[in-house]
Amino acid sequence: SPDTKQHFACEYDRYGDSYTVDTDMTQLKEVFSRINDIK
Amino acid sequence: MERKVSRIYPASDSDTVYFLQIAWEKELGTGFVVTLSDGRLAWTGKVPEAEISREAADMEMEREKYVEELRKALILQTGPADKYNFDISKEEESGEFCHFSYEKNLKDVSFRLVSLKLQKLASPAEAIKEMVSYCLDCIAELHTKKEHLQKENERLLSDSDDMQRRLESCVETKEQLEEELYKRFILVLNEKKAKIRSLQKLLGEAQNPAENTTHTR
Amino acid sequence: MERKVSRIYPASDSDTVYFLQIAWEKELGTGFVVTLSDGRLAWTGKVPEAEISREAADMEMEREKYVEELRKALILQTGPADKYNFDISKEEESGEFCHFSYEKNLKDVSFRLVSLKLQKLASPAEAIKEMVSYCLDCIAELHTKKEHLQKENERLLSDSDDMQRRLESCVETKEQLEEELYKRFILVLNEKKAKIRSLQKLLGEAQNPAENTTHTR
Repeated sequence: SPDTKQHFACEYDRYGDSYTVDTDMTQLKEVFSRINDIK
Repeated sequence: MERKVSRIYPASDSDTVYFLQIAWEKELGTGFVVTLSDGRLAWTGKVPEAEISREAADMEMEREKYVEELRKALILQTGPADKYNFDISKEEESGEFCHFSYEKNLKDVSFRLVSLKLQKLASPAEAIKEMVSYCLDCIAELHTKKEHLQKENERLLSDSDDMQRRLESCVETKEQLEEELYKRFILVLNEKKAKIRSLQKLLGEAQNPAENTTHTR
Repeated sequence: MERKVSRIYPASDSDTVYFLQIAWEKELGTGFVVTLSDGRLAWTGKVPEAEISREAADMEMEREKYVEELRKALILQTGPADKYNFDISKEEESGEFCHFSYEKNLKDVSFRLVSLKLQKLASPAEAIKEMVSYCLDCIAELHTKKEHLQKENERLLSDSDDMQRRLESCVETKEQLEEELYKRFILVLNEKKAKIRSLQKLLGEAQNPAENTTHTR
């Protein structure tokens, strides 16, 4: 829904990486792999 | 002078071993010398180039093909032992001459490859010494080649081990590199996230001061 | 039965080649049989174990050391040709017996390694055939070993090329990996920086609304 979309837009960047929650190895690898898909 | 010495057993007397020496200049097709010995006596005969052409013509075989058949039979001696029939027949008691023939066996037919009259040698010892010396030279040469190949083998093995180690270390450093980069990325990224959190907090406070005063009170 | 055939030239008649065959069971030190042939005749004699011990004692040499010297001289034949002196002397015209001796030359002295009486063989052909057959067996065996080593070498070479390619590709992917990771990291980091910029802008506006109004006006 637009609200959910709005919420995610606030909380996550376009690669799905949270703006505020600290990241770790697994998550960062996941974000990087998504970048690959986006490409 | 190229040479090849081999052991052959006559079809008519398979318990007796004969030593056959074929000697030729450069190309077998230019003719060759056959020397046969039973360890005591020796016989020899020449197959000239013209004879080879005649034999090939008689068999209606291309000369090159015939020479190749001769090479396979007399020099390479590839294939099963019963592929060729060799026979020797002494013409008379003195054994002054002997008839030497070599046949190739196909399924149900055999065709004659070599057939010639050999003359007995007055001093067989020379021919026999030549054969043994040739064999000893072959052994020495093969030993040298074998040693060279063994050394080459060892070098290649050690190169291969060395390459294996370098490959393993490369794979390892690649994994370490990846790990290292991720660690640094996480540090820098989490710094930024902390900054965003603090900015979001400040922004919240700035946008709702009253709420904050109450909250603080 | 172990065997070794070699060519030797008697010191007293170095133009004549003789073929020396040494045959022994398992250990040379348990005794060996010497067969000598000039391509026509052949002589043979046995050196029993006890004789070896006596020879070693005579030379006041340790038995093992003496057997090792025998092995080097008669079988390995390592070292320069003039390291050993071989001689043969026929006892009488009939040549029924002959005296065979083998010496090792040191700097200024030579000591006798083998010295024995050989008996002429009634049918030398058998001994000669044995020598030639042994040589041909050696050649066949060495050919097989050589072919095996050549195949082994080809395999090792192709393995080594394959390993080289994998190593190059590993180094390449390592460089690509590093580049790839930095690219993605930059994308994700710049998202955070954009966020921080926008938050800072918002915070600025929230903290100085008046200024902004003026600024906007």
